[in-house]
Amino acid sequence: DETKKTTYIVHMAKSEMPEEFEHPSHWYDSSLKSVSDSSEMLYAYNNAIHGFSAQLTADEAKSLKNQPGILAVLPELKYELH
Amino acid sequence: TTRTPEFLRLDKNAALFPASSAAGAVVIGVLDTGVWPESKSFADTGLGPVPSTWKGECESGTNFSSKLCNGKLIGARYFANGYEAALGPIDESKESKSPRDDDGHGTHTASTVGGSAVEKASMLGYAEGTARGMASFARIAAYKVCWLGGCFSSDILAAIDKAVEDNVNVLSMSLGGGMSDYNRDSVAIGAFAAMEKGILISCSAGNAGPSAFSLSNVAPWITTVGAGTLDRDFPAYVSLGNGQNYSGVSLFRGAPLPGSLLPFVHAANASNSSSGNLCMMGTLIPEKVKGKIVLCDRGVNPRVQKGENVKAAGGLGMVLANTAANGEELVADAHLLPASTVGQKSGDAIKKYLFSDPNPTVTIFFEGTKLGIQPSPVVAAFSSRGPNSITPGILKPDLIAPGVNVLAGWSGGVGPTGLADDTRRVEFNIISGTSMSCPHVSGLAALLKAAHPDWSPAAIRSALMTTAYSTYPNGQNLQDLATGKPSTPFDYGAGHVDPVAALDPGLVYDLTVNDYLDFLCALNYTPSEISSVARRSFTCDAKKKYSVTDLNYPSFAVSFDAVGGSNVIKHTRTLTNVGAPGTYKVSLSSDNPAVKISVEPATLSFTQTNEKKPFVVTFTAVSTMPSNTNVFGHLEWSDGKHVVGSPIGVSWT
Repeated sequence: DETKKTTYIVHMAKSEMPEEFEHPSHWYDSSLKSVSDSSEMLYAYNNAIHGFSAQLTADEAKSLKNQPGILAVLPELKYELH
Repeated sequence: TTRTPEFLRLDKNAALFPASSAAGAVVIGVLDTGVWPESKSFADTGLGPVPSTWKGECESGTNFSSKLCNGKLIGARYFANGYEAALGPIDESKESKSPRDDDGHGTHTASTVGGSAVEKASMLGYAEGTARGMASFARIAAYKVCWLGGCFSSDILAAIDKAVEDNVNVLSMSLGGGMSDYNRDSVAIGAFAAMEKGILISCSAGNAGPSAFSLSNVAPWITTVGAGTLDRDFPAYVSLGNGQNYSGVSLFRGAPLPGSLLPFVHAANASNSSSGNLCMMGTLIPEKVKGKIVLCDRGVNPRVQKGENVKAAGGLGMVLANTAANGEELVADAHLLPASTVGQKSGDAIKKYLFSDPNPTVTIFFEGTKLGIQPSPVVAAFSSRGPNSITPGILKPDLIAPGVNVLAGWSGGVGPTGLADDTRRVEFNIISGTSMSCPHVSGLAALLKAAHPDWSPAAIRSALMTTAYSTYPNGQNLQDLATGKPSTPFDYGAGHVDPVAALDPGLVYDLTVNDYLDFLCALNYTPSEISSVARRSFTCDAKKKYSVTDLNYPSFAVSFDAVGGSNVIKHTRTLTNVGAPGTYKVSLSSDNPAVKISVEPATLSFTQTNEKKPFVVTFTAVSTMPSNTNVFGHLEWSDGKHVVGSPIGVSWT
């Protein structure tokens, strides 16, 4: 299903953030909006990674991966208790 | 926990550990299923003000008010955005959209890591004693990331993100995923950021043992913890109609079985399923089970669920037999009906009787709690094993700690079995897993952090590893419950944690962020892969020769090529003096002459604190060995007072 959205974790290169953005979260938001009008950010990360997580279609994820400043777009993984 | 403080010699050496004021400055973050704040383990009696560095919060939500936090439980947050995005809105009639622990696992790990002392704690009368966490004066912050549907990486990353911002000092994560490269593993990535802030990250090794290559959480900036037994048992004897008795274990409490022998049936002969021996739900035939004790094989479905299924079919009791996967490992459970778990050997003997006697009979005698069981510790069969499948050059797990039949705090929202039909409520529960061993090490790391605030996470881990023990007093290697034979560094890493010795390790193998960046270069990570892990632009120096063998790790994993390649591998290490001036001499041992090991220099003299001295270990394969051959050894530096030990694992691949 091409419209099915799943969660991706998007890693971004903070050093490549355009000067027009005052805060990384604005840059993350702009990057997300550039590939999807409907997707909302689940989290914007400040310390663990530079980037965010969001629900995207496979095509949106592929498109995002080609945007400048994007290091990786990784599908969400499920962990379990030990 | 009611036994591990004695087992780890914490109680008798309490004076050596930091006072409550120093320990109270350490905050341990626990990523898990949340917390049951009403547990007595989170009472804050005697604790001073919350550390001024603390920036965390106590969040409100379903069944949880921010007022439930106190001087012990200083933070409680929950992260469900990823979970809800994947599986839809949380059904708040089934689980609390808040830090509230509806499962029990998070309360167990949090109280193990740093629970306050609670007198006369027990689980239905079993394992009675004073329960306390390893760092009983440390502060706890709970980060709920695991829900009924699992733990999602976007939520885990968000929790680590906050924990770093909140200023925790130690992070305990008893969870894991598959075996991903570090740049694709959210736990490894988040842990890197935490490590960089001076936070020690301790993770469970996984419960996929005894299979080789079954470890998770193997990034070298993570402390990876396997599980061992305590010297405590909960015997429940299986007495057969032929007069033979077999020892098993049980935490059953309830109406006893009738004194007389009862009819006994193998589940495979009372089932409508080809895998009837497993006592799966709906497979037992009530007419063949009613009024009898049923033998079920361990595996596939949860152990306590097998008992529930036997009970539902009208059975009076259960004998649960281990198979080859678990060997002689006896994990006790609070079954809903009289039941005993027996090892594989006993199980086989009992089955032989069942199949040979036309009218087999049996009963079970419950003996309560027994201490002083030897040998102990023994490596748990379930504890995940090396070699390290992601980076064979790093020996994992790092060490083992108590993880079998551990008593700790429990959620008031669920019974001790976790089954929906279990209406019993307990303040403490006894459960097993590397989930239980991980918070032991996290708590002990917090104690070391309080004693040595200036030590890096790597120095703390080094102290825990180089002072761990891998032999019993008689010199024999720690046993493996899966085989009954001596275990190896691929099972226990550096050995079993010894926190008293770890307080004064003499020397440590320290590591900085730059060392880990060099390590990523040695793995040929691209600049963007390094940036994903380490959040910075970093280009490996094309002129520099990077090698995993140069990472200053406190253990040695050596890989020779079975079909050629070099027969000489050198590892470089640097020791830092954290004790008094002294001269350390090296000693080496190996279980096979196929590898010659030498160290240069063989003596290291330290005249001041924090002085660093390098050395090189040369491993020479004297003869070519077949693929999958392993040789083990031990390297030790000693000044006569301290012993700084490292395990060696050599493999041919």
